[in-house]
Amino acid sequence: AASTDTFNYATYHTLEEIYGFMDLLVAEHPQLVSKLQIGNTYEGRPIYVLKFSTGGNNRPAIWIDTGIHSREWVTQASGVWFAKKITQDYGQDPAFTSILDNMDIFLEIVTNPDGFAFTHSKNRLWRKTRSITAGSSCVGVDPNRNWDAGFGLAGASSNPCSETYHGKFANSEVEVKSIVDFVKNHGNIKAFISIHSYSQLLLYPYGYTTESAADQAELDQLAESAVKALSSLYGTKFKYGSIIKAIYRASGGTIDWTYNQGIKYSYTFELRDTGRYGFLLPASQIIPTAQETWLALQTIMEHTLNHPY
Amino acid sequence: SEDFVGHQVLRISVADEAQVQKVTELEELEHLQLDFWRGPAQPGSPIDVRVPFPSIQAVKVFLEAHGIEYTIMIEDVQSLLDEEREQMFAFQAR
Repeated sequence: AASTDTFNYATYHTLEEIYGFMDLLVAEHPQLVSKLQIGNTYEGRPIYVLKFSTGGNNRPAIWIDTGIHSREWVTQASGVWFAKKITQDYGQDPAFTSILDNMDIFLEIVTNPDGFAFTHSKNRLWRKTRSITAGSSCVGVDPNRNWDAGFGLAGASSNPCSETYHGKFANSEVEVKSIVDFVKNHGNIKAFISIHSYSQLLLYPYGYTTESAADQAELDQLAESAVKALSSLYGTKFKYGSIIKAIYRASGGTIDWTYNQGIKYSYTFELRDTGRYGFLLPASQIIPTAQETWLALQTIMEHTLNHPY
Repeated sequence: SEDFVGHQVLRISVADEAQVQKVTELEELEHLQLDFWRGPAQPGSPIDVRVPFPSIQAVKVFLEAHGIEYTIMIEDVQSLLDEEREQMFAFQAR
């Protein structure tokens, strides 16, 4: 695309096209957007995070990531749309402008680049990383079971051939370790939102234990407001709740770790659909999905801004 | 590139915990090469599983033998993938 205005948000893109989009966006908005490299993947690809900032030093921040499970293509596509939306709304939408005037936003669009490249080249339904496990012919670790939160407990598999294989040790996957190091070094992230698909859920900790999160009441209330905002656009119905109650036991998960780091507003989205296409959501649904999700994200971001801790 | 001709995605409706356990047993049978898109959770929560063509008959017999209801969510995974790829190429061509 010649610019982010001519970029086609209503189709799926390759890793190269998405990385090219990032460079276009940075070039068009050098005062607002910068591209950080937080590491390299197992196969040596750069891992990029877009930073949206209007100044200040190490401001309180909001983290959003998409595509940690590579086959969930509507999430990376939504991440691209979010990036453009941020540059469009800043200075136009008063509520959003207030968020960016006081907080930074970090957006990691392709959180599992090796897996994503593999879905384009060899296996569209690949979910995990592409790391080699010594002693096994099976490849990859589930990057949403590899975090140091209940790592290795029930709710993940120790079988390298399983789709929910947790890896040999916590943070064994460089795609995970890169985020862990970034979050720890930054030290001022106040909301962490990891976006998956599908099944239309908004989830908060915990997944590895039935114990309620200390802020369960507030997280539940905010989730209710967020799904209401989401549903207001196209009527898409979301359920919400803790991971273990809303779906099943899952250990070593992203937001359990971020919550245990003290990031109170830790959420996972499971975007469309309800059970017609699954991971193969038609590209015609990318923009509506991103638009409705953005309303929920804004609800969480506004709450974070208005409830400093 | 991996090809998914004849693969189906079944949407399984489990009525009680015993049926959830039965479907979980399926998950452990590696030779069936099942890919759970939505894993076994709790009664009332749908389970979606991609079943490779060679395993379809066995899985359906197993589910029917245990009175577990299912519908076919995707008749042929490859045809959806082909549509998706065509859409991407059409855009790139334009």
